[in-house]
Order: sequence, then structure tokens, then C-alpha cells
Amino acid sequence: FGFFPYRQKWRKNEVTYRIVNYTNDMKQADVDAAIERALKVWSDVIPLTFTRLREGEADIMISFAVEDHGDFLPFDGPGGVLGHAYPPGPKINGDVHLDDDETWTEDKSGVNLFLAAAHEFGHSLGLVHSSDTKALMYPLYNTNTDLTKFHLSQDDIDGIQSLYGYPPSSPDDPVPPTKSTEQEKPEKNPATCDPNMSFDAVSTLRGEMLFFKDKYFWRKSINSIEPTLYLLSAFWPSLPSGFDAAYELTTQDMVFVFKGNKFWAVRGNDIQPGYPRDIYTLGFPRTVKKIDAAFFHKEKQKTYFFVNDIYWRYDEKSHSMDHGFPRQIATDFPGVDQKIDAVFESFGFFYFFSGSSQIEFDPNAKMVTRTLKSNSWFNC
Amino acid sequence: YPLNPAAIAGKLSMDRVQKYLEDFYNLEKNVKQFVRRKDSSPVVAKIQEMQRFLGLQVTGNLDDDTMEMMKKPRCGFPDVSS
Repeated sequence: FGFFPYRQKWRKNEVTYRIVNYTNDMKQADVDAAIERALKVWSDVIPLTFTRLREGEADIMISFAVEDHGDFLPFDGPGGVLGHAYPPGPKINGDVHLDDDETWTEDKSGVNLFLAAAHEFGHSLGLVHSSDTKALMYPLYNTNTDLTKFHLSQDDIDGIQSLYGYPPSSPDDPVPPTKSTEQEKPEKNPATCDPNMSFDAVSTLRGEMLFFKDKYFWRKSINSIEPTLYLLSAFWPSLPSGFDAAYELTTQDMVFVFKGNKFWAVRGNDIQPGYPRDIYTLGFPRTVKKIDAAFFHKEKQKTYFFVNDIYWRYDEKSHSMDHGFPRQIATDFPGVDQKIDAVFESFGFFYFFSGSSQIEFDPNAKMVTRTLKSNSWFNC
Repeated sequence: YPLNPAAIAGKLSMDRVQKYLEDFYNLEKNVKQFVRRKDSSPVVAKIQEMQRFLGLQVTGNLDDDTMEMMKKPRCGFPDVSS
């Protein structure tokens, strides 16, 4: 899936639509029904609702037209292009134009209006074409689609939910495709307030906190009570999921993420050229196959890397490992004696995550000050 | 140039192929006859980009599978835009 530049989306949940004119190929009532069903495909999986207007300017103006119809994108007669649509926004944006040189039908004897319109509404909501051949947003009209059991593919759902989140039921409930089929088991979204929650990695990012888990991450900003769940691929499509470790090098506005013996540098949405690199370029011995956790200690300009029960300290100014490392974690962080999944620093404390527990460590007093639930930051 | 086989009725003409790549894959518009430049690297790269996006074997040639795919009805929105 993909988005328009700047991830254009409707900045409201109530979106209006209007059927401006009708094709002669179908009864008006059948056109109304097909359009309504096509909108429902999307409203079933996101918090948006669609309200029909009978006159005036609606967000999504749906019209049938032929050849040149005034938007510099003339249609091409029967076959070929069936329609097009514009990304969310004012005036022509959001609108759907359907080529009335096609034969529009309720079934598949011609071009099925429901299916073509549902695709175009994906654009009206902010999705571009997908290269997933099973996706509704794949650019070619799929004559084999089973209209009686239609459902969005996981790619469509992942894409649109990355823009708008989940429908009103709590984000903990997984939202399967509109009709799940045997071969596509909807993947369960992680439940934000699961008391047994554990994380793959955590990091700060420009004042926010990121909690990574499988192909998801929660973003938590200081001024919001609750976190928001996103798909990794919505921000960094080319990064692998299931990170081992991540840390923010605040002095360079960079986040480094680690998986296996590779690591990437990310600034905002952009993965830096020349990555991934081997972790051995940082000075790790070949015996190290992966990093468990890492954080940057701004005060000392040092980055700490944790591997099993030992840790290294890396000097971000000289770009080299400090001498005398690795050292035992328990020696220098008394009370931190479990295997660490993730770690970050906040307000002068170090937070070590191990399974569903989180250990708050005061580096000045050199002692554990609190033991918390890993997802205590989510204010469950 | 001999009549291009693709010009046979029922197949996609080179003009249609050129317009497809321009409309949907952001091929730079060029007045030079497409059939003379369809093997040039920019065009081959665009054909490969299209084949990759649509899930075809990436050959860079206008093989039958590719031509068939380009004949299918579709959405008018670009697959790759500037």
C-alpha cells in the first residue's frame, strides 16, 4: 500500500458524498446501493462515517463522464481506464469520476460498479495503488473477484488503518477484513493494555517515545495520555519488523535500529543511505550475533549496548568502543539481572525492559528505584 | 521501420504502450517515435518498473504477458507518479 505525498487524509471522521449524476446502464437505486456498499467496505475498518448529500458540495462528488470531462485527464472510451479519483482535500479533491463509456453493471456482465467504486474510494481516502495483486488497491480491475464474498485484503486494511486508525471498537480488538476467509487469518493487533505486554525495542524520538513490537509500534508523546498504535511499514516500509534494539542519538536527530548483525540509521521517515551496516563496524567482536538493547546517554555522550548479561559502551564523539568493555551488567547496574529486551533513558533514569516488567534505575544512586509493568507508559 | 507486429488489430499499438508508460509510470513524454526508442534504457527501465509493480516477470521487454496485462481495464490513477 502507499499514500499520497504528505499522507493526505480527511482531518475529520464525518465525510460527505454525493452522487452527482447517473449512468444509463443501471437503475438509479442499484447505483445508490453499489456506491453505499463500496463506501461501507472502508467504513467497516476505520472510524470514518459517510453521509450522503443530495445537493451542494460534498467531500466526495461521484460522477459519470466520458472522454474529456474538464479535469485534464480525459477518459479513453470503452475499456482501458474505468475511472479515476483524487486524494482527500477541497473541491475536486476526494472526487470520483467514472467512465460512462464502460458498461456499468450490478454483476460482472459488464464493469461491476461496486468493485470499481470501492477501489476509487480508496484513493478518495488517501491510498495510492498497491503492488499487492490481492489488494483492492491493485491498479488492474480484477474480473475474478468473488463479489458475494468480497473483503479488503490485509494490505488494504493495513494501509487505510495506518492513516485513520481503527473503527470505534477499542484498538485492542483485531479488525479482520470485512469477511475473513480461511486462507487469510487476520493477524491479531497487539492489545495495548495487555498486562503481559513485552517489547522488542524502545527508543525516544524527538521528544516522543516509541515502543516497538513485531510489525507495530506505539508512539507516546509527553502531552498525550494514551499512545497511538501504528504499523512500522506506514513510516518505514523498507525496514524489517521485529527489531532487536533501537536508540536515538539526539545530538544528530537520528534513530539507530538493530536487527541481527545489521543496523540502520533513520532520520524522521528517511532511512539514511549506506545502511544497513554490520554491527561489527561499531567494534563488536564476531561472537556477538545480535544486540538486545541500546540507549544513548546524552550527559556522557556515550551509547550503551546490552548483549545477554554483558554490555559495551560506545563513545559517540570518537566513534569507537571504550576500553575495558564488555563488563557485567549486574556489576554496574546492581539489581538489573534479567535478560534485557529494551532500554531507554528518560528524565535522568534508565528504564530496562525485561518481558512484562520494567526496571527504573537511578544511575546516580546506582540502584533500582522502581519495578513497573512494561506498558506502564500507556496509562492503562 | 517495418510495420510493427504489435500494430496488428487486437494487440496494443506502440502508441498505446507509450501512452500507458507515460500515463501510469511517469515515462517522460518524447516526440521521438516510440518504436525507435523502446529498447533505450529509460524506456526499458520504465517497462521493468511496470513489470515489477504489476507482479510480472521483470524482463524489460514488451513480451506477451506484459502486453496482455496492459490491455486489462484499470484505474486511471498513476501507479508511479512524479
